[in-house]
Amino acid sequence: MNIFRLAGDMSHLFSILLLLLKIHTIKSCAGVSLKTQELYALVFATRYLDIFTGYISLYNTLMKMFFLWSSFTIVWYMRYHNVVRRSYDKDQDTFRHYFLILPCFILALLVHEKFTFLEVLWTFSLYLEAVAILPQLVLLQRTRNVDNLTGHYVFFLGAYRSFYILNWIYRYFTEQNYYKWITWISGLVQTALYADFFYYYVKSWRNSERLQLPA
Amino acid sequence: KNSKRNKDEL
Repeated sequence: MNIFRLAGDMSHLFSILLLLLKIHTIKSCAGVSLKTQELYALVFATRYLDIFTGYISLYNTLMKMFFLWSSFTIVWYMRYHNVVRRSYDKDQDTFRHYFLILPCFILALLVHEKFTFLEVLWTFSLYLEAVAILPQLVLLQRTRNVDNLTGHYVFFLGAYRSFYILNWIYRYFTEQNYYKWITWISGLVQTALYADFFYYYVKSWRNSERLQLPA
Repeated sequence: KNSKRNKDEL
């Protein structure tokens, strides 16, 4: 564990806590894409299966259980909780996220480290996580005034993988033959997708104006 | 390569 990875995990944790706070306290999911939440639930379900087969550390197990629990809880709130679901703008959240799942799965069948069930699912989860934010970014462009909590949620979600990139650089230089091309490339693509969001987020923060993404 | 270290990240 290094400070970059810890910062990444804490940023990821914080982003989810922000979203849970928004949904649980003000019972609203306005501006939040259900499709991105469903993709993330699938990412965690396919990546964290190893909590049943192995043990790495208490931290690792607890974080995985929290990510699994929170992602499915958020999807449940947005689909079935009769107050929260009313604030879900489903006619704006129209990104065809199913079109992301199949290509990622096919790519995982073609490009992976080992051709085993767990490894292919793990690789699939990496590819899917790289593109999972797309429905949310599209929805932000359509939502005229993005509320602060949603903006902060997306920012810390994007920041987590950026910290992971620093972690991979750090580990590459401090550990012998440490390289994970698939993880690194997926992480770079994922972070690149946030580039323009980061730009507008910092700009709105600097000018202390509301966050607005150009349509 | 120790598989544990292989998947020690979240």
